[in-house]
Amino acid sequence: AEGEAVHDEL
Amino acid sequence: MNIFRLTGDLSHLAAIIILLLKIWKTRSCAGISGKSQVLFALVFTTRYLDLLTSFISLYNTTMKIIYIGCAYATVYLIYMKFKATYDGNHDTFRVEFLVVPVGGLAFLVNHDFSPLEILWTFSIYLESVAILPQLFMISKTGEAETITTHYLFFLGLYRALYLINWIWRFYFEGFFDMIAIVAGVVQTILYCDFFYLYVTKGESGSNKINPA
Repeated sequence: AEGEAVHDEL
Repeated sequence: MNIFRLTGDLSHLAAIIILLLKIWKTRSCAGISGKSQVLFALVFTTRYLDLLTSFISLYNTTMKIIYIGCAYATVYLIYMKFKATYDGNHDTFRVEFLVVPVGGLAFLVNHDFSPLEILWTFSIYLESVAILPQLFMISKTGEAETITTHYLFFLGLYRALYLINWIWRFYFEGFFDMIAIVAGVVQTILYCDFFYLYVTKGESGSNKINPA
């Protein structure tokens, strides 16, 4: 989906 | 990436490796909650599904694969290879009391009502309480081996470092993830009592921790 959060932490 | 985040990740990795090596070297998983380890495997699986959809960095991908791999290796050692040493009689925490409410909460409180995002949220909530079967087991038997306490110490340290990481990121990057922060605070609080015992009992030269 558009604007979906990217989680850059583990 | 800041130093707190990096040392937090490395502390997390240390905890996972310590547990895996302890079981492997002693050929025994006595005193280890298999239920907590299954929950952690579930946490990593549901959180890192984005391995299939988005690439963040080589570091990110590598660590995710190592975490997932180690989690399943630990579960395998406990329930298959060294099953005979698994202390199931004392591992009696009812995990459905964690998984069901956490699943419901992930549906209700999330950033985006999409399958991947709900699973990510589920993993965040579940991680915050996944250690409870292990802590319950220790409180039941009244003691934990030294290595097990080191494992818990590094897991708790990882959480504490992540909290500092979030404060750092809020001030310097404007980054703020309410779900991760609230769950992270809850998780860190669960370790506080253990931290206190680890420090006080650890200095007394005793190799046992009695949480009672």
